[in-house]
Amino acid sequence: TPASVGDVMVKDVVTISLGAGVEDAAGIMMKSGVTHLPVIAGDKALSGIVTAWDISKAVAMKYSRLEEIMTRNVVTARQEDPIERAAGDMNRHNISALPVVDESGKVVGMITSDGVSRLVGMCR
Amino acid sequence: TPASVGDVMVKDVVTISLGAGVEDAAGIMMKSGVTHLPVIAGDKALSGIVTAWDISKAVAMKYSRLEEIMTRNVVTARQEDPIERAAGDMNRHNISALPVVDESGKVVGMITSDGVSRLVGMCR
Ligand SMILES: C[S@@+](CC[C@H](N)C(=O)[O-])C[C@H]1O[C@@H](n2cnc3c(N)ncnc32)[C@H](O)[C@@H]1O
Ligand SMILES: C[S@@+](CC[C@H](N)C(=O)[O-])C[C@H]1O[C@@H](n2cnc3c(N)ncnc32)[C@H](O)[C@@H]1O
Repeated sequence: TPASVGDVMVKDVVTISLGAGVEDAAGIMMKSGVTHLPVIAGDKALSGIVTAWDISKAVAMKYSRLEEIMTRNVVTARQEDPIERAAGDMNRHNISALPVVDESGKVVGMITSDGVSRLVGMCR
Repeated sequence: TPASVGDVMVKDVVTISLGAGVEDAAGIMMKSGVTHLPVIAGDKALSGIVTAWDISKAVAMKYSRLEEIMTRNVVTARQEDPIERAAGDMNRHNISALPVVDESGKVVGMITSDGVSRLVGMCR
């Protein structure tokens, strides 16, 4: 079975720019079928993460700006981390996805609880 | 390790009534921290499912009624199913949660890819 985050992560990560709005984020999630978007600043730095759950919060609280709902302190993973560590981190923080970053902090992938769950599904 | 869906499922399932609106669904998801709500009709029957992804779709398309966004054909699981089967079904349909129903079709739990991923996290 795969041993590291790099074996399971999605490499084509759908992201959103820091200046975008809640409706932009909702549109990107709808078109691409994803629920977690890393927020990227102009200089390519990871500035936060916004999820479909945050969109629900925006609807309930009538927010319209990304800054009002995105989470700034992002929990991330590294490609060489063992899968168990990423799964444990997601469980501990009650989150469903971790951006995978390289040593310079650039987003190179995304590991999700869906991806980890798929491993279990493969044992049939 | 746990062998069946019943060992991993959440038993306190947060649901929503068929007559509710998109803003109600968003409020319930925000307050309870969940992203998947089985939609229950007056006679307790499972009528559909609505997720935070559907709320994103509602924001992008400017929908306000649950019927406009909920999925009616719900993929479900049974308590005695093996975990691998539930994980395989979620993967195949690109979904992150399955309501668990009893022989009369009543929702008795919810299994999520988060719950399955947690098993992997426990191996550390
Ligand atoms: C507590 S989780 C609950 C719902 C679901 N488990 C999920 O991940 O969307 C929702 C919150 O977690 C935040 N979140 C999701 N992934 C994150 C990550 N990798 N680092 C930090 N926060 C994250 C979102 O911004 C959102 O505010
Ligand atoms: C294709 S998934 C993609 C996002 C993510 N994987 C999720 O489950 O929310 C989103 C769609 O799947 C639907 N969905 C989620 N769980 C479902 C289930 N158990 N049965 C049928 N449809 C479901 C939602 O209503 C939503 O329209």
